[in-house]
Amino acid sequence: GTTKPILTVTLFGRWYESDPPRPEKGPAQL
Amino acid sequence: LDKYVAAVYEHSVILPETTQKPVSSEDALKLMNKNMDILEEVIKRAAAQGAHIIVTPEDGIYGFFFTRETLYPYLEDIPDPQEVNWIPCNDSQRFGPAPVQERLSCLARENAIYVVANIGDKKPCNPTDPKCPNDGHYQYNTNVVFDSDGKLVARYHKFNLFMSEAQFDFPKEPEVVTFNTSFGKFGVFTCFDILFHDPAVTLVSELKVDTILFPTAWMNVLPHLTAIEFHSAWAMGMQVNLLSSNTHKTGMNMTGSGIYAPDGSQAYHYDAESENGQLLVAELHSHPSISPTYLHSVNWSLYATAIKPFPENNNFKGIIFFDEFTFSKLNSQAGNLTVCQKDLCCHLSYRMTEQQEDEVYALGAFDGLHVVEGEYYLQICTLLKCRTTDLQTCGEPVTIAHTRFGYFSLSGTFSTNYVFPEVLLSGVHLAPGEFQVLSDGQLISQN
Repeated sequence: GTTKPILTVTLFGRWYESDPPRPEKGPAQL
Repeated sequence: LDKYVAAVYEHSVILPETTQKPVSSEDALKLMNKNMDILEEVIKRAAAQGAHIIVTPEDGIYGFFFTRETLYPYLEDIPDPQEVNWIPCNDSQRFGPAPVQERLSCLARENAIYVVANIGDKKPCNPTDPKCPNDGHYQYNTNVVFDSDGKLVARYHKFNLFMSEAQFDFPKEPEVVTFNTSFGKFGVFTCFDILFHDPAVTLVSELKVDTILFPTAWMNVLPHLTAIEFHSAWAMGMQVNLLSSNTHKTGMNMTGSGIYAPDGSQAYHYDAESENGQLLVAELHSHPSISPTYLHSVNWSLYATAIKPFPENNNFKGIIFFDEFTFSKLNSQAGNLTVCQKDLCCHLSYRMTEQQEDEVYALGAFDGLHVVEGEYYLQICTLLKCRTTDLQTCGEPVTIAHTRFGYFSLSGTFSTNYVFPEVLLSGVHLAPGEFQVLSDGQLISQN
């Protein structure tokens, strides 16, 4: 087993082909 | 060299005073020299421990909270190392005043170590250029690399700027920056770039770099986007070394640096308590793709699409970092469970050995476009501890757990083969050597 209890076990998938087109303008101010 | 020694430094950056008016270039340099005084000591320590290369963080020399105007005094003209052969330590004035590049170059040369740093580049542009900003120049968030002779060998302009970086421009096209050494081929990008295809995936999949250099100023977001968790997972998913150097600023949730290899973390640091910096040093394979532990191919959906789905419990909705997940509670001490959202079905087999009655775990699935601090498409399968026994808290950040698992297997019917395996333990710890990825796409406990 693991040395400590689990907080999270995750498969984090990135489906790049489904990303929207990149905006022409730069990022907005937060 | 078959192996080399890498160093990363998590730097508690000294910030300039917040001002609406630009400071003089002398005052800007004074502040940057204070940070470089600390980096100098660390570079000497790393070199004394045999490090071949050291990575320092994004914003690690001038800090943050700038406008476009207030950043300007901190910028230098950084030439393209593909076009010039330049050792700033020998000839600092060749491209205009460059005291920061000069000092970094001399530190690399005097300590015979590659130095990676993040500074600002300014480039004048022609008003006939329709994208030229009104103030007549571009300014870029820039990584620079000096080799052990002090020569500028790489310059990278950040492409995927984070939403608060309005002080910078992004290059027209993503830059794919690599350089060769006697200890492998290196690529470089910055912080938010890691969530996107270009240039990050291109560097690994097409240019076949061995190690990524990754200065970052990463704000941690549990449960999936904490620095040590996501960056170590990216190194495993991409089967590449990743030298991740984070800025240390606990008030902004910035901590978590590491030396990550395809088979797990070799060294990492996470400190949400103190304001101290930390140097990490570890040995890596120069060419991980020919090391014995390299996983040549994983089909991330093979197991999940081959098996008959397990029973689904009563599903419920929950939010993780603004995305609506479909969850299913783990109702018994051991079992098999499936939860689906759109095209993604996630399967979990598990056995708890020491279940705590005041803790609830849930299996979650998300298949959709994340649209908050950026727009990127995610497919996520996650087993997580809910914040309280109230199911409405599932997905909220949690740092402590007590329930022990003797076994787990997590898999999903992913449409992509770019999947990053994350395991985070109680206290925000990584678990190198305690889990493994099978070639059929199962993430399982090691024992």
